[in-house]
Amino acid sequence: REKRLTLPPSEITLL
Amino acid sequence: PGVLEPTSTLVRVARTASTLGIAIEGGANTRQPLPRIVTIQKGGSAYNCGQLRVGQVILEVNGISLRGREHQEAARLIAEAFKTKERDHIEFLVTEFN
Repeated sequence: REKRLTLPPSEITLL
Repeated sequence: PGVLEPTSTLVRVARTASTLGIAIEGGANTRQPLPRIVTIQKGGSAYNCGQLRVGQVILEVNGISLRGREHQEAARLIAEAFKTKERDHIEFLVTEFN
């Protein structure tokens, strides 16, 4: 499955 | 048998500064399915604690699992855990492994 490769990068949140 | 439990560590971060001072990336439906620490800001509570490291993945906050939570929700849970007046600390379950 190639599904994992198509997942988008995440945004970054400062806490 | 045959399944290795990744090492996880419980880290208690006292509220020693007005900010927690970590940046996280990741969450459900992204390439990084659990939130990962990407920055620790000098002078923040996390920095002062001395036990959190860049690259660690946060599995739980105050006993709440972050598995399956999208980025915004995971960030909200951590922010709320830091703000709650019921405790003077946050507990993170972290692992070095992705």
